[in-house]
Amino acid sequence: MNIFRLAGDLFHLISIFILIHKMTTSKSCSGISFKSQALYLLVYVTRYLDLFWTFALYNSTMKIIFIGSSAYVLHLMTGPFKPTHDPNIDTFKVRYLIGGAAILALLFPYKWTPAEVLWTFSIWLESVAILPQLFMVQRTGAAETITTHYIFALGAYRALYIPNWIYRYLTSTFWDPLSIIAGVIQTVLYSDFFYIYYTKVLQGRKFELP
Amino acid sequence: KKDGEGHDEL
Repeated sequence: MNIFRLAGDLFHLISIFILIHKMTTSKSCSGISFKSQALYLLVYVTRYLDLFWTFALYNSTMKIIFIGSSAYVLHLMTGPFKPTHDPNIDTFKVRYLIGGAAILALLFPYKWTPAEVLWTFSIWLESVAILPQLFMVQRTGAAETITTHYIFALGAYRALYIPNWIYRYLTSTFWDPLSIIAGVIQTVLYSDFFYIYYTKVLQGRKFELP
Repeated sequence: KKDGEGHDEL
């Protein structure tokens, strides 16, 4: 474990807290993409199957938190706050994201075992899971400030894994090329959002797309 | 540790 990964996981927890806080205080899930949230549950369920045969206090606790919280978010979006969910602006074709991740998982897993193929699927799916959310923000042309903080924290989580991978490569010649490639792609997908977030939201202005 | 022998990152 290193400070970068710890900070990354902390940002991940913060993003989930911001999301749930926003939904429960505003009693609304407006501006949040259900498709992205559903993809995240799929990412966690397919990646954390090793909960059943490995145990590490930190990792197992975090895995349970991520699976539980994303299931809870989906419950909120399909239950109490369903009236505030507008599926007409959540139109990204997730079948291509799932299909692409599945193909890559079948072609290039570390090992052709069910657990490893699912893990690889999850890594690739996570790299694109934010696209429906970013696409929705693009379509509406703006986003609530709290939503931009959520997206920023979510992007910062995996961005911080990059120095973690560099650190681990330099200190222990460990490296996980699949996670690194997918993690870099994931972070690049946030880059225009990060730019607008930095130039707009952090200057105290509303998040509006040019 | 070789890849694929269990993943220790989230």
